[in-house]
This record gives sequence, C-alpha cells and structure tokens, in this order.
Amino acid sequence: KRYGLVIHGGAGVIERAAMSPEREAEYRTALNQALQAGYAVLDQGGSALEAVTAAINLMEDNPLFNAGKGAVFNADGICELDASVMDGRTQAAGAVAALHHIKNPINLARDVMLKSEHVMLVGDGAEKFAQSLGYQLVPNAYFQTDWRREQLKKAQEQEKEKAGKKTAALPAAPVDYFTRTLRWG
Amino acid sequence: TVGCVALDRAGNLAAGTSTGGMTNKKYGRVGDAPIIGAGTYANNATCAVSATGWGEFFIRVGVARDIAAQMEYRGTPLRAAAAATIAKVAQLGGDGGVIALDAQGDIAMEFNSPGMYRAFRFSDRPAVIAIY
Repeated sequence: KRYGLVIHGGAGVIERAAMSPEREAEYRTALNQALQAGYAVLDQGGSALEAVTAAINLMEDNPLFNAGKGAVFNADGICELDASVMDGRTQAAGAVAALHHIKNPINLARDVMLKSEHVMLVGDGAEKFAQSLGYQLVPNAYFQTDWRREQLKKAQEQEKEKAGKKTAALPAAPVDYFTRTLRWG
Repeated sequence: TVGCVALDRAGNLAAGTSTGGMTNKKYGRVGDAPIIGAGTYANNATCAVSATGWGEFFIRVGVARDIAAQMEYRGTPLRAAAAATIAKVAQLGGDGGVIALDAQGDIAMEFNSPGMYRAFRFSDRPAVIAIY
C-alpha cells in the first residue's frame, strides 16, 4: 500500500529567477532533509501525524523558512509564531497562535490536540500550557535573524512612505513582488 | 510558512502547518496557518491539506475544508477540488497555494503565486523537489 508525504516551504517567497544558485541549493537541501525525515518515520511504520511533525520540525529549525527560527518579525520587532495539526483518522485537531518562546510550535499544537480538551490556545496561555508539560521557553532572540530584521525595516520604511503619500483619490497599490515577499517573508 | 501532509502505512492521513505569519503584522494578527479548516485540515475519508499564502483570503474561503467538502459532498477528485478552491481565492484577490493528499496517495500542489517551494516522496516513486 502506498505511503508517503508532501511538504511545502511557503509560497510567494523568493522566486526562482531571483535566487542565486547557491541559495537555491540551500533550499533544495533543506527541503530534502525535511522530506527524508518525514519519510523515514513512515518507512519505519510511524504514523502520518509523527511524520508531519518530524518534517515540520526540521523546517522550523532551519532559518531559511518563515517558521520557528528565521520567522518574520511583527511590528514590535519580535517573532510571533502560529501552528496547527490535524489527525485524519480521528479528526482531532490542535492549534496555537501568537507564541513568542516555543522553539517548535508544531509540537505544541500536537500537544494541545493530544493532551488538552481544547483545539486552539493562544499567547501567554498557550505558553503556560507548554510549561505545564515541561517545555523550556526559549528567548525570542533565538528566532530572530538579520535577514528578517532587514525585511521588517524595509516594510516599515515602505509603510511610512505610503502613509506620507496617502490620499483618498489614490487607488490601492497593486500586489507586486515586493509586497508579496514582505507579507510572507 | 511551512507545511506537511502525510499518508501512513495504515492508510491514515495527517496535516500540519507552522508559520511566523506576516512581516510587520500588528494587533495580534493571525493568518490561516493555525485555523483548522482554513490552513490545515485532515480527514481519512477525503484528504489532508496544508496551505500557504495570503491568510486573510484563505480564512475567508475556508480553503482546506472547502477542498475536503467538494470531495465529500460531490465526489470531486482531489486535484480538481484543490484547483477550484484556489480559483475562489484568486477571484477574491488572494494568492498562495496548497499541498493536498488523499487516502489513495494522490496529490495536489495547486498554487497561483510564484515562489512556491514543495517536495514529495512516496513508497512507489522517487523524491521530487520543486521550486517555482
């Protein structure tokens, strides 16, 4: 019987045409590592849920992706993380949002699903729940990278520029490459 | 945003999504990634879905559940369902994409924006990594 997995590392990020061969190689390596980690779980008889978390953990730990370490900055200059998971067998689900100190948010989403009576926990409450399970909080600096800090700076400069030019007669700005990459990192 | 959908040897599906959200987000903004039925959904009877894109639109369309619902109520095949749902997102002005997988191991990787990174590996075919 066929088994396997599909992963994604985001959309609207760096387009291939605008990427150096070295950067593309880094992304391919990172995607391959996540893919193989998830596949190994399935190959050894592990569950789909375990495979999903194994693959996502590697991408959360890799600063190339907008998740976990390397996540984009919010307007306050910190990283704020969200995650969710769902089990197709039982339709159990778990989700977390607005985390600032959880190294692997997908693991906490899984634990909300498996170890609480709730589906979604947010912010400080979610982090208190994590601590009750023995999670160690990490400083927000762990997630922060210079590349993302630079993106925030550009986004805020662009926002100021737009605010200065804003008049009711102007049409909405088109969605272009620049705004797209800023939106999703 | 990153995500994964998987099918195990027992025929069970699962989906997960994790994200840092949107650069310069304010006021506790939350996108579709942590919203079950928008950015993530899984049901053995239909499919597993993980989404990435402009979260506000994915929430409004209820993307992940919308794909599963087409399969559940109309028997629409996975790929056609994913394409129809992403078309709804586009019609509203949103962009992004999904990865989806059904219990037979059929996959859909539907997106309407450049720069989508995705990869898959199955027991009966070699690994594929694709960057658009």
